Amino acid sequence: NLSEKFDRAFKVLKGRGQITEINVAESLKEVRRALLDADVNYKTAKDFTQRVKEKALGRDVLTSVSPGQLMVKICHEELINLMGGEMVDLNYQGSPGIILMSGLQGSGKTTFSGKLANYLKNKKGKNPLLVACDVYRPAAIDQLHVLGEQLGVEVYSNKEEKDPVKIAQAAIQHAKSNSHNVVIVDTAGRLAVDEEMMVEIENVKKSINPTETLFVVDSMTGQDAVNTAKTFNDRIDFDGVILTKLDGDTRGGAALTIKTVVDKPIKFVGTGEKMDALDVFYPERMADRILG
Amino acid sequence: IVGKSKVDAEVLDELEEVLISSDVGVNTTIKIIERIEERVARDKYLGTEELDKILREEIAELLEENNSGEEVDFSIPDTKGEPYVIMVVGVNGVGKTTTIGKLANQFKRSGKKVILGAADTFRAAAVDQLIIWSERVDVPIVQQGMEADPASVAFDTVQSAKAQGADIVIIDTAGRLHNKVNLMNELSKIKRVMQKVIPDAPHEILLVLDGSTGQNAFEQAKQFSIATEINALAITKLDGTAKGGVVIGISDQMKIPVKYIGVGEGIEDLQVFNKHEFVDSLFS
Ligand SMILES: Nc1nc2c(ncn2[C@@H]2O[C@H](COP(=O)(O)OP(=O)(O)OP(=O)(O)O)[C@@H](O)[C@H]2O)c(=O)[nH]1
Ligand SMILES: Nc1nc2c(ncn2[C@@H]2O[C@H](COP(=O)(O)OP(=O)(O)OP(=O)(O)O)[C@@H](O)[C@H]2O)c(=O)[nH]1
Ligand SMILES: [Mg+2]
Ligand SMILES: [Mg+2]
Repeated sequence: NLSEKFDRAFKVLKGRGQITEINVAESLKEVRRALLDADVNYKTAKDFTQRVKEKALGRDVLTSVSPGQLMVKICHEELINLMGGEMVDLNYQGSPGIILMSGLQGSGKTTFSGKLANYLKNKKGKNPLLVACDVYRPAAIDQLHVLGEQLGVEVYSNKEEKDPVKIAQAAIQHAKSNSHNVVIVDTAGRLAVDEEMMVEIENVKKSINPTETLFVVDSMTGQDAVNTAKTFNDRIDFDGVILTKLDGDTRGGAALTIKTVVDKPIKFVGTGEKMDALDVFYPERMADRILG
Repeated sequence: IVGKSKVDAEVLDELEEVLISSDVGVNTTIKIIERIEERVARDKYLGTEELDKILREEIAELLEENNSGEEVDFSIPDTKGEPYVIMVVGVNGVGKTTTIGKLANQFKRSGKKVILGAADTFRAAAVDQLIIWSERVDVPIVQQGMEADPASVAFDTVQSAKAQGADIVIIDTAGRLHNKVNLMNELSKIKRVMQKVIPDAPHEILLVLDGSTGQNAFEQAKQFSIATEINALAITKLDGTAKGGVVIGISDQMKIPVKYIGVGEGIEDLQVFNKHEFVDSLFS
C-alpha cells in the first residue's frame, strides 16, 4: 500500500528524525507516481507534489507513526484541502428554478437529469419538468421520456423542433403555465473543440438564464479532463461539476484536476445506473480513492 | 557532429510529459523511454529528427499487429460460409452502439449481408437507438424489446443469421462496469449461449474504449478479457483532444490489436486503425 511504499522510499528515517530535502526526495517521486496512476493531470500532480514537500519538510517523525504514514496523512489532508472547501448547494430556487446540463458525449447527462428530477421531487418536494434538448442522438428524446415515465416526472419535448434554444424557451413557458417549479434541461453531448456545438450551448444558456449550470464528467476521464473542463468553464462558466460512474473502480484523479484548474465545486456524484444512484460529493472519500 | 549515444535529460523530461499527457501511463512511458535509451546506445542519434524517428518506431512496435496484417479496409476473415459473429462490449457510454452502426455501414457498403442483435435490453431506449441505426444503414435487426433476456436475443440473432446466410452478425450489449460481477457473468453467458448455434462464435469480441479514458482502461481490458477473451479493440471519440494513449500499453501487454477508431458521431466517422497515423497524432 501507499504508506509502505513511502516507508521504503524514505532514507532510513526512524522515529525522532526530521523530514529533510534529502530523505524525502524518493517518497515524493512515489507521491507523483500515485497521482499519475490515478489520472491526475501531469501539471497538477507536479504542483501537488511540491505542496506536499513544503508541508512535509521540517516535520518531526514521532515514534508512534512511521514517516510513510505521516506522508500519507499529509497527502490526504492536502487532497481534502484542495477538493473540499465550502459545501455549495444546488441552486434550484426560482419561478421556475432552471438547471442546465452540459458535458461530453456519454458522460451521463441524461441519466443524471433523471436522477436529479427524482431527488428534487422526492427529497425536496419540487415539481420538476425534464426538457429534452438533445436533437441529435438517435432516441435521445425517447430515452428521457422513458426515465420521466419511470419517475412520474413530466418530460417536455418537441420532435419537430430542431433548435434547442427554441425547445428550452418553450419548455420554460410550459413550466410556468403548469406549476413546475424546477426545470431540468438535458442537452446533447458535445466536444469542447466543436465550435458550432459550443456556440449552441452558450446560446441555450443565454436564452434561458439558468439558476444552475452543471458540467457532467465521467470519473474515468484521464489527462484530457483539464482541457475539457477549462474550455467548458471559459465558455459557459458552469456553477458545479457532477462526477459520474463512481461505482466503478477508477481512482478518479480527474476530480482533483478539475477542482484545482477551474475551482468550481463538485456538487454530486453518480454511483450507478438507477435513478436513486446519486450522492453528495465527499472530499475525504475521494481523497482515499485517489491515493489508492 | 558525431552521433550522440545518450539522450539528454531535458529531452527525456519533455518526452515524459507528452506521453503521460496522452494517457500513455507511467509504466508504458518508462518502457518506451528505456527502449529509446537502448536504441540510442546501440544506433547513436544525430539530432532531434533521428530521435523522433526512433521514438515513433519504438512506440509503433508496442502496438500489436492485426491478425490480418496491416489492415487497410474493413474486411473480415474467411469463416467458411458461417456468419462472422462480432460481440461488442465495454463500459457505459463509450460508444458501442454508435460504433456498431458505423461498422454495419462499412460492411454493407463492401457487399456483405449484415444482421444486428439488440442485446442491450436494460438501458432506457437502447433498443430504439439501435433500431434507428439499423434503419439508417438499412440492415435487418433482431430484437425482443426491452427487458428481454440478452442471451436469448443473442441466440435468436445468431440463429437467424445462420438461417438467412448472413455474412456478419454484430451483437450490441449493455454498457457495464467491469467490477460488477453479475454483469460480467451475464456477458460470459451471452457468449456461451451463442456457441450453441455456432461453436466458434463470437469470432470477434470487440472491446470499445472511450478515447478520453485514463488508466482505468487497463483494468477494463483485463476484466473484460477474463469474462470474454477480448481479441480486438476500438477506441472512440478521437475527434476530441484526447489522445487515447492507453491503447499502447494495453495492446502491448495483452497482445490485442486495435482495429477501429471512432472520429465523430456520424455514420462515416469510423476508420481502420493505422498505427503510424496514431503515433503521429500523439505528437501533433
Ligand atoms: N454505472 C454507472 N453508469 C452510469 C452512471 N451514470 C450514467 N451511466 C450510464 O452511462 C451511459 C451513458 O449515460 P447517458 O445518460 O446516456 O449519457 P449522456 O451524457 O446523456 O450521453 P450523450 O447524450 O450521448 O452525450 C448509460 O449506459 C448510463 O446508464 C453512473 O453513475 N454509474
Ligand atoms: N464525438 C464522438 N462521439 C461519439 C463517438 N462515438 C460515439 N459517440 C457519442 O458518444 C455517445 C454515446 O454513444 P453510444 O453509442 O450510445 O455509447 P454506448 O457505449 O452504446 O452507451 P451505453 O449503451 O449506454 O453503454 C453518443 O452521444 C455518441 O454519439 C466518436 O467517435 N466521436
Ligand atoms: Mg444524453
Ligand atoms: Mg449502447
